[in-house]
Amino acid sequence: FNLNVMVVGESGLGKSTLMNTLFNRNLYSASSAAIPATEKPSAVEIESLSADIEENGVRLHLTIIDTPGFGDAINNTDSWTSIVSDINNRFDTYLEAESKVTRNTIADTRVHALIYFIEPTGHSLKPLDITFMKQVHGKVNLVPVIAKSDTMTEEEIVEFKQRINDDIITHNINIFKPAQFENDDDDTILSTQDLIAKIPFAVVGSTTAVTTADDRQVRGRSYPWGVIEVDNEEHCDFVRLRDLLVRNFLEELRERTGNVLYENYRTEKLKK
Amino acid sequence: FNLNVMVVGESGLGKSTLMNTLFNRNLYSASSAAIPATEKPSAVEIESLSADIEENGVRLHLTIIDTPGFGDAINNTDSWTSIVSDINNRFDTYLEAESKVTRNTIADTRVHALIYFIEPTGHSLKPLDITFMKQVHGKVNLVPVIAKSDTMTEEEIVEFKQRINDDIITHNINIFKPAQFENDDDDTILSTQDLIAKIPFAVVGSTTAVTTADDRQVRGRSYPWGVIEVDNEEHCDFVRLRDLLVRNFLEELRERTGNVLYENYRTEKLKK
Ligand SMILES: Nc1nc2c(ncn2[C@@H]2O[C@H](COP(=O)(O)OP(=O)(O)O)[C@@H](O)[C@H]2O)c(=O)[nH]1
Ligand SMILES: Nc1nc2c(ncn2[C@@H]2O[C@H](COP(=O)(O)OP(=O)(O)O)[C@@H](O)[C@H]2O)c(=O)[nH]1
Repeated sequence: FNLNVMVVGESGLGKSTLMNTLFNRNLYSASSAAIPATEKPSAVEIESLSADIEENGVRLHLTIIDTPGFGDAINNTDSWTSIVSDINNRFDTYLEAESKVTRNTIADTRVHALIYFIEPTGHSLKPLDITFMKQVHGKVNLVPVIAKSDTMTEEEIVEFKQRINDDIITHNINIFKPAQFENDDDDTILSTQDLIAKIPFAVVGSTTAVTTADDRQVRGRSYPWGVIEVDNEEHCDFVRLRDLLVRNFLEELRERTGNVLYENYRTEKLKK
Repeated sequence: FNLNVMVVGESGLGKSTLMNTLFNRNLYSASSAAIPATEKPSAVEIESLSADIEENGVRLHLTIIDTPGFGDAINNTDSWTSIVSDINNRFDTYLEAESKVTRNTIADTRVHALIYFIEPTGHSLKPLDITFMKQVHGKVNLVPVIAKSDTMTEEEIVEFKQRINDDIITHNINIFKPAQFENDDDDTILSTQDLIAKIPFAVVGSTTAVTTADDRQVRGRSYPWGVIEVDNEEHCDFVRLRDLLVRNFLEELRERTGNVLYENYRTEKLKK
């Protein structure tokens, strides 16, 4: 079945690398690294990349919807417009298809999750972050992540997450949180609560193999002062993001899109 | 005598920390870290902080001119205007004073160096970086630095510096480079060339003492995967920036401001 993930954040926050890391393949090459500022798109573009992958024995038709140009201009007013339009267009496409054929033959191209990359400033959310997230939180499962979190020490991450979560509450931003059910077993409840407690996830991405001080081969980044391991939960929250997106909560993301977000859109649209 | 350093870059690039590290004192407290996005200034402000310090036996009246708000808004058009005005006002103040009193009693409040913080995206200069630097390179000794360079591996820094220097050449941006004289001894020539080769400096700042794996107490940042040392030339170019600003080339920065940049400004002004 389909999994459609939209990726949003200014250039250079490791978005391409993170997508390659999540799905363990070079969906994005390093070539885009060399585009000079003057040749970058002057408006936000929408680009899709699809691949058939297998995760945990489940075969997925994955589509990553990239949004190059967002946040990169001198004037970023309305930089969210083409992104919101794309999300709406996908709902409209589904709406139209629903009115014509039996539901279970419709290809689902709706956005199931939007990963929003927060720059690791160490302060709090930026005006653009807040404005953007408010534009989309009623239309997508919003998953904010702290980009390139290896920039921050453990204490800085704790404080930064606290301030981000304060901003999220202050501005009434709706973040995707996995549901917890009364009849879940204790292990599930604990691990879900533990996952929720780490939001927004502090992520690091890498598809390069590096050697640790104790001679293990791991995915990570090698610095003169040490090696950060992407899959090490002591080093960052990558594993939790992967669990959220492609393991434990994949079905929930798709269902909430169909049963809640799409239904809201449809209701709003039919009112007009 | 006076040393006036202007500091420009978006919020969260470690500017306050770097200034505290360069001059070994808490000029800036951590309080500004907690200002929420909605309470940040909507225009770029100019704020000065002064301190009497001693560097290498030389007593300096140091002034840091901070520019909070630059690059932080959704729309950053003209975010350079108040900065350029401030630089010009300082030239005008000197021009007026020069016409009244004997030169050697004038307090020099002109900007002797402008440190511009480049976000460590790993790609190339951003449109705002290029536009800003072109606005000021004819008026100040421009010293671009790669902020929070511990975000990048050694290879990434080499490639990023290459692309930045390509952009600088493409856009004819005038960066401050220490002069090299024919009668310099070989050691001086080599160390100056070595300094120039490292531009833009990849810097890291810290006023916190941390303990290394081999039990040394150093200024640095402690991560679960290792300790980066600010004063270690294998880890970053901090020492070279410090040499440029407060040791070997301090006099050259002041002289070039007075003999070249100020004279240009004066000539342009008198033409009009
Ligand atoms: N420190 C750090 N750097 C990263 C990380 N992920 C990617 N990078 C580097 O950041 C630069 C930009 O990465 P890229 O994936 O192209 O970012 P994008 O512009 O958001 O797609 C490259 O030099 C990457 O190697 C990360 O998790 N931490
Ligand atoms: N990775 C890294 N983080 C830094 C560095 N310098 C400062 N920081 C952290 O970045 C955050 C913002 O620093 P600050 O000096 O307030 O940045 P400013 O907004 O530019 O003045 C704080 O959490 C600092 O501890 C650095 O060189 N490297």
